[in-house]
Amino acid sequence: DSLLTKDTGPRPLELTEVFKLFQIKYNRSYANPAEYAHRLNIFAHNLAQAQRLQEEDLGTAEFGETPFSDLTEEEFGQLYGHQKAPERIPNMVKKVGSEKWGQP
Amino acid sequence: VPSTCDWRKATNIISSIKNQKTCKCCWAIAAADNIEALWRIRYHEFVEVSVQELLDCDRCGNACNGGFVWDAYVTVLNNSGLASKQDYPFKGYPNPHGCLAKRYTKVAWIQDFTMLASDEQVIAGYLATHGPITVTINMKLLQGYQKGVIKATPTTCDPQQVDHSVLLVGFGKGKEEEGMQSGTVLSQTRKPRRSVPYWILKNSWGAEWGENGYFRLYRGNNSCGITKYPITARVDHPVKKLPISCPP
Repeated sequence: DSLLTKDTGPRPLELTEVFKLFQIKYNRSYANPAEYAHRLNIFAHNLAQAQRLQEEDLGTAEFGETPFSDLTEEEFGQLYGHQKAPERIPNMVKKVGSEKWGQP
Repeated sequence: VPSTCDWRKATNIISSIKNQKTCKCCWAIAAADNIEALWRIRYHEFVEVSVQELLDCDRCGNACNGGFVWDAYVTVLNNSGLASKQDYPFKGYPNPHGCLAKRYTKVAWIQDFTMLASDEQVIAGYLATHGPITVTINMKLLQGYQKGVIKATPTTCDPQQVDHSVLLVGFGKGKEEEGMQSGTVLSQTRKPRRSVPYWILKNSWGAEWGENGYFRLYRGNNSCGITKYPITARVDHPVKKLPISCPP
């Protein structure tokens, strides 16, 4: 569902500041104000997600801003993940021998 | 199995972090990293092999659209080895002229490749006595990862949905002093001090990401499906193994 929040009020200053720093750090620019707003929403969503992961993680990992913070999970998967590995590795060895009984 | 192992501490065994950029070739980079490390361990030769050859000569022709490490090893066998990165440099897109492997001298080759048991102890033992191994994991939690040891559960990171190949280069057990959490927007939270056994993995997203291009996964609960496809090349004939060991 849409990441666009219903909230139309002014965003906390630091989020847009953080986003501006993100753009500078990773050399990001967006084609138009609508795209900027869309990416800012995704960025906010991903930081909130990072906080949730941080709380959920049972190890010592820290989550937060990364070079991929302006991508949705789907975009990230499409850009960086190869297709899902098959349930089993394709059979490398050709079937040896003939199907017919008794044939060498 | 030693208690710790970090091939990065051995001189000239692990090459620098690569960056796949917009080419979905983690599978080719992981295989190339694996062959480079094994070749350096076995022959003490510092080779940097061509990832582009694996893309252009891949029998499935997937190039930058994803692939599997076992296809990369078959490509190496079919082309009798890998050219150097200098001769056949990475472009990040398929070569319009197709496979150029025949043009270049091969600087490294393999005898075979093998898949290990899906057992973290077996994997650790092989890693410590033979060298780095490729593994394929579910990369979902890596998008927001900054540092530390990720300890996932099947709910937070489905171990069956593996979609990203990387190189396993070591393992450890850390006393983790968790300071205040960094980040302006994220609230300040402190994680308790705890000791966690972890894997050390080399990624292919550049050195700016994660822990200088590396990341760590909890060792012992098949975090993100790490035991599903542990695959490695064999660069020497199966003669009596020369004793090698991983730096602690």
